[in-house]
Order: sequence, then structure tokens, then C-alpha cells
Amino acid sequence: MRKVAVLNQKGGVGKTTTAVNLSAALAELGHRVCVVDMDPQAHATLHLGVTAREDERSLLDVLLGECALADITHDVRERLALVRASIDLAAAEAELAGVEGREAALSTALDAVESQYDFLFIDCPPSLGVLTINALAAVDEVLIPMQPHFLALHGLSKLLETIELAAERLNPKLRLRGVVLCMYDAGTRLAAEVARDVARFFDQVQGQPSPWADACAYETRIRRNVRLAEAPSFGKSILDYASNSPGAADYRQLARDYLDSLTAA
Amino acid sequence: MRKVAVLNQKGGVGKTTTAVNLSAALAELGHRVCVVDMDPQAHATLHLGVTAREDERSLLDVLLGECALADITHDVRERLALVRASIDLAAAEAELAGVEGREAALSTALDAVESQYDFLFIDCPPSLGVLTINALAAVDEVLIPMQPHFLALHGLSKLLETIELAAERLNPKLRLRGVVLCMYDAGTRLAAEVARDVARFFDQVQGQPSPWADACAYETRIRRNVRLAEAPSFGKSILDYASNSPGAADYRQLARDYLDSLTAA
Ligand SMILES: Nc1ncnc2c1ncn2[C@@H]1O[C@H](COP(=O)(O)OP(=O)(O)OP(=O)(O)O)[C@@H](O)[C@H]1O
Ligand SMILES: Nc1ncnc2c1ncn2[C@@H]1O[C@H](COP(=O)(O)OP(=O)(O)OP(=O)(O)O)[C@@H](O)[C@H]1O
Ligand SMILES: [Mg+2]
Ligand SMILES: [Mg+2]
Repeated sequence: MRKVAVLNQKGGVGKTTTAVNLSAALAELGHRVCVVDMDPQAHATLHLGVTAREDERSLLDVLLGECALADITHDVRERLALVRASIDLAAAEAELAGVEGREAALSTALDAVESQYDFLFIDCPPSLGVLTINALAAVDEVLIPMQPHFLALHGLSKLLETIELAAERLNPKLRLRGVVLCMYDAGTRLAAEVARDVARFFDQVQGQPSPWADACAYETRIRRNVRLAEAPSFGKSILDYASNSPGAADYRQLARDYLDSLTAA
Repeated sequence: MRKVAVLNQKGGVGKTTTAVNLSAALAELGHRVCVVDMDPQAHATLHLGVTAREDERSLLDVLLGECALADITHDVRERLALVRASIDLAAAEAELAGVEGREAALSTALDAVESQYDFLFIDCPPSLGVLTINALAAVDEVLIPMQPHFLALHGLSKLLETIELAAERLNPKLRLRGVVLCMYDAGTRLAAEVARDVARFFDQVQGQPSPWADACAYETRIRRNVRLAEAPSFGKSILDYASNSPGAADYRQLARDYLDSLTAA
């Protein structure tokens, strides 16, 4: 099972949309996929039509070792499962504060489902707190969704530093797999400039010893498409909600691009 | 001095863009305005062209009582000042955990500048952690920027609960001033539906005893306009970068709308 953190501390750049729709596209290609919702906003959970009740077990119970991942997992479609989030995840900073080895709480829980899935994608909150650190400690690689805007580009170097730190201290195998440009407005100069800056950066670091040495900026860009913003209100991935939309086409293409990048590495 | 928290835990909805450009528009109308950057991403700081060095004093020092707000304040334009953020704000959760009365750290610091400004806007990070709670404890009112999307609408009820809790426990005078729709794509059905839902909600709660009893959804909508996304890369507000753009017109209109809502209340 390949474990991937979908991560960017910049808010609203397409993390949830990418975690849900890339997972759905890989499931459509025949892979068994699990989406883990680590965001207290529980947007991946909502996007896939699962309502989490306050009184139920939650991912926080899993991190505290009080229940298994399987207890909070829902089969949402063929070959696509969701580990639901809950509001109490917001208390994780406080709850895990004094716990020994708290960064590794998630990776032990994920080991238990190693044989059940081919891919596992973790949707992270827009911060670099204890939930995100737990995800970085538990996964094999990171996927960075990014809006082609200046403020989003600015945060990239801080994010790469955090990945490098996590690789040094918590998880030596951690790699950056790539950057996916989301909400791409093809007609603006800004998008083209940012896309060029990102591609140029990765060309320059090819081969240098770092967690992003063999990372890439994916050719596939996810175009801005209102169908992607409508799909969550129907509890469906874009493939089920609007299968012929540009948004569905882009995420299907990204799934193929992502699989190619695995064999190239 | 009227103190306002610009807040929404949903990421990428226009908090920084609104805090910076509404402040600039009020300054242009002759008011003395201060923007406080409480986000470890330091995007409001970047947007107004200020580079914070790692070794300098920061807002975290202010929260820990080790320096005054004036020591980290920059005059960026006529009648417009910025209290810069820094990366170490990300450590605030850990640094302030266990400090007695940590929620009120900011409000004491703001009292010192009470007579210097007419308005003070706090740009909050996309979370409901200790930095946001500090802001809610310190201000008179909350302004909620919101993208007219389903996922952003979904988080609104959680945000209102948090404001109500802060009003009960930390700051009895706290009120919701209003919701500003940002990145408004006038041509989509989704935007029109979400705008209708938000307006209908505030009509229904008019007059009920709650912190949002006299809140409104502002008539002014900030249209999607690429100039707004370009302005931060020049270190300027939209009024200086592209004064004749739709983005500048919308924020000037919002400033007038905002001032009207103060006299109406
Ligand atoms: N390509 C796209 N075209 C149009 N809308 C999009 C696209 N991708 C995402 N959206 C919408 O933009 C908003 C932000 O996307 P999303 O919530 O996936 O970002 P996020 O990074 O997960 O945000 P957060 O930081 O709050 O977790 C959502 O309302 C989503 O529906
Ligand atoms: N009306 C608009 N039209 C076009 N782009 C916009 C508009 N408002 C904001 N933006 C851009 O969209 C992105 C998100 O906006 P912004 O950073 O202000 O949101 P935020 O809520 O502060 O995000 P975060 O949750 O990360 O703090 C930025 O790149 C910004 O430049
Ligand atoms: Mg998300
Ligand atoms: Mg911001």
C-alpha cells in the first residue's frame, strides 16, 4: 500500500478536491483506494456523502489508541473507502500534547490496513500542526496541490523545509512526489508565470540529494470548473456527479500521470 | 478604536485579501487603520510589502509580554499601518499552552494603541486554534469573508458556534458584523444559490438574542478579478496596484457599505 499525504498549509488550494477526485479516478482504473480525512473541517467526509455524528468514534480515538481504523471506515463506492473525520480532531493539539511518541500515532494505525488497499491518500488541514506532522510521519510520499497564485507559491519553500525536517527527524523514506496545479485559469498571465516558476524550480533540483530530488510538476493541470465546486453538495466525486465535465477529464488524466510518475521514479 | 477579526477557518476564502484591501480603502477615505497579521503564513505582511526577518521581534513576543505592538509596527501608507507576522507564530500553540490567561494576551497589547487608530483589522489563520481565540477575545466584532461555494457555506454554522462560545466565555461584547462574499463568479448558479442561502439565514435571525442578531450579508460582492491575485506580488494593496480595476472598485464600495452598517446598528 502506497501512503500519500495531500498537503499544503495554504488554505483553499484544492487539497480536499484532489484527495477525493484523484482517489475516485484511481478506483475507477481498478485500484483499491482509501481516503483518510485528517481535517477537523471534515470536508472529504462531506464530499463523499458521509455524515459523521458527534457521538461516534473518531480519528482522534484512533490516534489515542482507543479504536481501530476499521471502526471508522466507510465503503463509499466500489474499491473506494473513506476514514471519516470529526469535529473533535480540532482538539488533537491539546489531547496529544503530552503523549509519548504522539507523532507516530497514525502510522501504527495505518499498518493494520496495509494489505487492504493499493493507495491511501490523507487529506490534511491547512496548517503545519500535530495532525499534519502525524501524516508526514506515516506516509511514503507527499502530493502538493497548488493554486497558481503568488501567495500560494510563496508558501512552497516553507512547505519543502517542513517535508525535509520530517524526513530527517521522523520518516527517512519520505519523498515529495509532485505538485499539482489546481483551479488553473488558463487565460491569465499570472497562472502561466507561476506554472513556469514551479517547473523551473523542479528542473533545477533534479538529482540533488533532497526529499524532492525526483519530484515533478505534473503536466496535468486541473482547470477551474464550477462542476468541481458543485460535486461536494451532492456527496459525490466529480466522476459520479459530472462524468463528462472538464473537471472529471482532468482528474482522470491526473490519475494516469500520477501512475506514470511512480514507474518513472 | 474599533477592533475587527477577519475570520473563517475555511482556507483560501479571501481573508487576507479583505483585511488588506478593506483597510486600504478605509485609509483612503481618511480613517487611520492598522492591520494585524496573526497568520504564521505572514501573507498580509507580504501583501503590504514588508519582509519580516527571522531574528526580529515578533507578534509571539508581544503575546508573551516581551515587547510592545509598536516595536513590530510598520507605516506602509498614509494612515495605514501593519503589525507584521512571523513564522514563529506557528509555535504559539506550544508556547502559550500553560500560560495563565493566555487567551487575553493580545487584548492587553491592543489597549496600548487604542488612541492611535480608528480601525484595527486582524487577519486570522485558517483554523480555530489559540491565535484565533486570542483574536476573538480581543476584538469588538467579526467580519467573515466567504467564497460562495458549498464547502465554505458548510463551515459557517461551526464558525457561528465558535463566535457564540467566545462571546459567552471570553468577550461578552463580541458581535458578528457581517459576511462578505469574495471571489464571486457572477455567472454561476452555485454563487447565486449560496448568496441566497446566506442572506436568507441572516433575515431569519434578525432580532433573536445572539452575537449575530444584527449581522448582515453585505450587498457588495467582491468579484473574481485576477488583479487582486497579482497585487500581493507587488507588495501593494489593490488601490495602489490597479486603482481602476473591478477589484479596487469592489473594495471601495465595501468600505462604504461597512461604514454604513456601523451607523445602522
Ligand atoms: N478546479 C476547481 N475549479 C473550481 N472550483 C474548485 C476547483 N478545485 C476546488 N474547487 C473549489 O474551491 C474551494 C477550495 O477547494 P478545496 O476545499 O478542495 O481546497 P482545500 O485546500 O482543501 O481547502 P482547505 O485549506 O480549507 O482545506 C472548494 O469550494 C472547492 O469546491
Ligand atoms: N476576488 C478575488 N479574485 C481573484 N483572486 C482572489 C480574490 N480574492 C482573493 N484572491 C486570491 O485567491 C487566493 C486566496 O485568497 P486569500 O489568500 O486572501 O484567502 P485567505 O482566506 O486569506 O487564505 P488562507 O486561508 O490561506 O489564509 C489568493 O491567492 C488571493 O490572491
Ligand atoms: Mg480541505
Ligand atoms: Mg490568509
